[in-house]
Amino acid sequence: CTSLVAEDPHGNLIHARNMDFGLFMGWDMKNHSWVITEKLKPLLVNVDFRRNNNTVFKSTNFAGYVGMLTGIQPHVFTLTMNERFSLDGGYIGILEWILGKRDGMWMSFLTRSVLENATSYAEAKKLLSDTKLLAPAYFILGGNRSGEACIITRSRTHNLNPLELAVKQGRWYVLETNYDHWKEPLFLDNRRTPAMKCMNQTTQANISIKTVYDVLSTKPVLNKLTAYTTLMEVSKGTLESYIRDCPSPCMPW
Amino acid sequence: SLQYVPPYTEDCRTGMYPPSGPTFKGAVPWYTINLELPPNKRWTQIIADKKDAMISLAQAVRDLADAFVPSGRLEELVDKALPLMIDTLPYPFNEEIKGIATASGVPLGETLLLNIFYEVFTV
Repeated sequence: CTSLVAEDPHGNLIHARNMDFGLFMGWDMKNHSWVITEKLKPLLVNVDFRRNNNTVFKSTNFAGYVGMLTGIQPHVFTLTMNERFSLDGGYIGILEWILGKRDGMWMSFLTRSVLENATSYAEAKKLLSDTKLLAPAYFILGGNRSGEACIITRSRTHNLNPLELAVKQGRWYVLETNYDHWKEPLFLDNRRTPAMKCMNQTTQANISIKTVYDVLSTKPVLNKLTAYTTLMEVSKGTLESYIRDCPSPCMPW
Repeated sequence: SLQYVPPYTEDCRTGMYPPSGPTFKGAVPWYTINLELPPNKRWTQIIADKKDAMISLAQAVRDLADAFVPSGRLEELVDKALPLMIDTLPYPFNEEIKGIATASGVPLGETLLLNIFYEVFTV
């Protein structure tokens, strides 16, 4: 996965993501594709969650999955999550849960609760930073004011090295793939460098939904695991999602 | 231009929006969910439209499980043990998952597995 939040020269925030999923779960030799990734694409739906006939939040989901991986509370905040690998992983959380120690939260139920109930960027950030989890994760959160965006790197119990937007210091976007931002990504799976290269080449002056879609369409940021691309603009309250394909030659991940 | 060796890095693409061409496989359809409905009824319309795709995904995951554990024990574990967990999950998610299993016809254990896949997959 690649998630990013960028601030344009007018202080508008653009939040976008490639959802890459299905690694090592069956390779289709004939079609050069991942079996599970291809099975997930037809399940994609955009959902407008309403109460009293008013939109509470909007999301892109795989039908049948009640948790949230990508969503927007229009005019309030935007949220995506990327997978984080750690030895202190979900299997330990599940074991604890089965043994009756249930003080942690399932990752996707937390993101769903935040999108449904949080009333501000600050509240969402606190919940995503402090709630104990069953599995580690990256939460990429955008607010509705200039400078409001961060990468929350979560272990099951802690929030590690939060990274914030710092436009005055030249950090006009934050970008997360699947590696801790203070470490080098695995050289076999470095999608961070090409994505940042294209963001820097675009420059803040030219950042928009269109140019962010260009970045997320550049191999290997776009790869055989990419099921969909989502583009969100909190100030407009919009969410657009597109089912993707990566024509060969293309990285498997 | 593209380097013809992994990771097949391209020059930064431009002019890709609005989406079209070989990297675009279609837009994602919109649905509305009424949060005032009982949880087990909220996803009914979506699942009615996506039932076949859900069943196809469930079969692919079953095939994967059988590839790892040919005896079928893993699949049996999912179908027999996981449903015992459903009411330990927080409300309303447990009820929504039950409603999805009923509407899709996918066994409850497999529908639950789909919903906790993130934690399971870290294994």
